[in-house]
Amino acid sequence: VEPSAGHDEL
Amino acid sequence: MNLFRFLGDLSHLLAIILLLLKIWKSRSCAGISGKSQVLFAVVFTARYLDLFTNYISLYNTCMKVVYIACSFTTVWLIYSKFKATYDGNHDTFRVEFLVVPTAILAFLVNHDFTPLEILWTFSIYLESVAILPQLFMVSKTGEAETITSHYLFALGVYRTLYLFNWIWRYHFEGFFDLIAIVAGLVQTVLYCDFFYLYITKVLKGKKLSLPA
Repeated sequence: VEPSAGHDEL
Repeated sequence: MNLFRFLGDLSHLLAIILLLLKIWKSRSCAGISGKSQVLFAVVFTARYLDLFTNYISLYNTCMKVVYIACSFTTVWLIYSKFKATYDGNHDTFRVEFLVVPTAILAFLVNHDFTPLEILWTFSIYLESVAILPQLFMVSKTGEAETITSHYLFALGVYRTLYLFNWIWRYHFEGFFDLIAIVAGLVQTVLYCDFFYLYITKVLKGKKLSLPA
């Protein structure tokens, strides 16, 4: 899990 | 993006548009919980602040903008344009019981203690329970219009498809986001009772009414 990469789901 | 995720998004979009059209065509928001709709507007706003910080894809950006726009339009229809038809007397769920605990939980259990990440986490937790005022309203009045049932079903299907999407992503990409998965499970479970009623009644052409 890499939250810094951002969330790509809606 | 896999098929489950895409169909999940479409189902979510269908639910949102279905509700908007129902209110617009019937010029009435009777039977719709304004509180749930406000919660969803809060959910989208808190989650999609990354529109300003993080570009993912054109699809992603468009869907976010459409979700937010539709959501705020729905709230406006309920509390302003068709206010006279809003069934406030039956929309009595205490939303602070949802907002306060999910906000506290977002501060305690998150991936990263930054404002945007806490807001994202809050939106995930809040979304999982945001339908409760609507379900409470249905249980209080003992029935729901068929189109409202379709709306709830599409909304439930959306998070269920996301569960399959997460299984897929874990299996093929090694990706998993525990916060989203656990909240998504809770969200899906909340719809289970409704799914049962929908399949046994609404699909057989009956109006959804609860046993007295």
